[in-house]
Amino acid sequence: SSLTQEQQRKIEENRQKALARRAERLAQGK
Amino acid sequence: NNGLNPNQNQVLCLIKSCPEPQGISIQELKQRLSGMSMTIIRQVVDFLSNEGHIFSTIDEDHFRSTDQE
Repeated sequence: SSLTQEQQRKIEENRQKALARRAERLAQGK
Repeated sequence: NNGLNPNQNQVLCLIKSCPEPQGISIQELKQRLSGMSMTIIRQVVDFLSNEGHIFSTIDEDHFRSTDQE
Protein backbone atom coordinates (compact mmCIF):
# COMPACT_ATOMS: atom_id res chain seq x y z
CA SER A 1 0.00 0.00 0.00
CA SER A 2 1.93 3.03 -1.21
CA LEU A 3 1.04 6.50 -0.02
CA THR A 4 0.60 9.63 -2.09
CA GLN A 5 3.09 12.47 -1.73
CA GLU A 6 0.43 14.50 0.07
CA GLN A 7 -0.17 11.69 2.56
CA GLN A 8 3.57 11.35 3.15
CA ARG A 9 3.85 15.09 3.69
CA LYS A 10 0.97 15.08 6.18
CA ILE A 11 2.46 12.12 8.07
CA GLU A 12 5.83 13.83 8.37
CA GLU A 13 4.17 17.07 9.52
CA ASN A 14 2.18 15.21 12.20
CA ARG A 15 5.30 13.31 13.26
CA GLN A 16 7.23 16.55 13.76
CA LYS A 17 4.36 18.02 15.82
CA ALA A 18 4.26 14.88 17.98
CA LEU A 19 8.03 14.98 18.52
CA ALA A 20 7.68 18.61 19.63
CA ARG A 21 4.92 17.63 22.09
CA ARG A 22 7.09 14.78 23.42
CA ALA A 23 10.05 17.11 23.91
CA GLU A 24 7.78 19.60 25.69
CA ARG A 25 6.47 16.91 28.07
CA LEU A 26 10.00 15.67 28.80
CA ALA A 27 11.10 19.24 29.53
CA GLN A 28 8.23 19.46 32.02
CA GLY A 29 9.68 16.41 33.71
CA LYS A 30 7.00 13.89 32.75
CA ASN B 1 9.22 2.00 33.82
CA ASN B 2 8.19 4.64 31.28
CA GLY B 3 5.42 6.16 33.40
CA LEU B 4 2.62 4.55 31.37
CA ASN B 5 -0.08 2.27 32.79
CA PRO B 6 -0.57 -1.30 31.46
CA ASN B 7 -3.32 -0.32 28.98
CA GLN B 8 -1.23 2.54 27.64
CA ASN B 9 1.83 0.29 27.30
CA GLN B 10 -0.17 -2.41 25.52
CA VAL B 11 -1.57 0.05 22.95
CA LEU B 12 1.79 1.77 22.43
CA CYS B 13 3.51 -1.60 21.95
CA LEU B 14 1.02 -2.62 19.23
CA ILE B 15 1.36 0.73 17.46
CA LYS B 16 5.16 0.41 17.54
CA SER B 17 5.00 -3.11 16.11
CA CYS B 18 3.11 -2.08 12.96
CA PRO B 19 5.45 -1.74 9.94
CA GLU B 20 2.93 -0.03 7.61
CA PRO B 21 3.81 3.54 6.58
CA GLN B 22 0.28 4.69 7.45
CA GLY B 23 0.50 2.91 10.83
CA ILE B 24 -2.19 0.85 12.53
CA SER B 25 -5.91 1.63 12.41
CA ILE B 26 -8.08 2.02 15.47
CA GLN B 27 -10.20 -0.90 14.16
CA GLU B 28 -7.13 -3.13 14.08
CA LEU B 29 -6.19 -2.06 17.60
CA LYS B 30 -9.69 -3.09 18.72
CA GLN B 31 -9.33 -6.50 17.03
CA ARG B 32 -5.94 -7.16 18.62
CA LEU B 33 -6.98 -5.87 22.04
CA SER B 34 -10.13 -7.93 22.43
CA GLY B 35 -10.28 -7.29 26.15
CA MET B 36 -10.25 -3.51 25.80
CA SER B 37 -13.33 -1.47 24.94
CA MET B 38 -13.31 1.03 22.09
CA THR B 39 -13.93 3.82 24.64
CA ILE B 40 -10.77 2.89 26.55
CA ILE B 41 -8.75 2.48 23.35
CA ARG B 42 -9.81 5.97 22.20
CA GLN B 43 -8.92 7.43 25.61
CA VAL B 44 -5.51 5.75 25.55
CA VAL B 45 -4.82 6.86 21.97
CA ASP B 46 -5.78 10.46 22.88
CA PHE B 47 -3.46 10.36 25.88
CA LEU B 48 -0.53 8.89 23.95
CA SER B 49 -1.07 11.45 21.21
CA ASN B 50 -1.15 14.36 23.68
CA GLU B 51 2.06 13.10 25.24
CA GLY B 52 3.74 12.89 21.83
CA HIS B 53 4.27 9.12 21.92
CA ILE B 54 2.12 8.62 18.81
CA PHE B 55 0.58 10.70 16.02
CA SER B 56 -2.22 10.32 13.50
CA THR B 57 -1.18 9.69 9.89
CA ILE B 58 -3.45 9.56 6.81
CA ASP B 59 -6.59 10.25 8.88
CA GLU B 60 -7.66 10.46 12.52
CA ASP B 61 -8.00 6.67 12.73
CA HIS B 62 -4.45 5.60 11.85
CA PHE B 63 -1.50 5.94 14.21
CA ARG B 64 2.25 5.60 14.31
CA SER B 65 4.80 5.87 17.08
CA THR B 66 7.30 8.73 17.24
CA ASP B 67 9.91 6.12 18.26
CA GLN B 68 9.82 4.42 14.87
CA GLU B 69 12.49 5.10 12.22
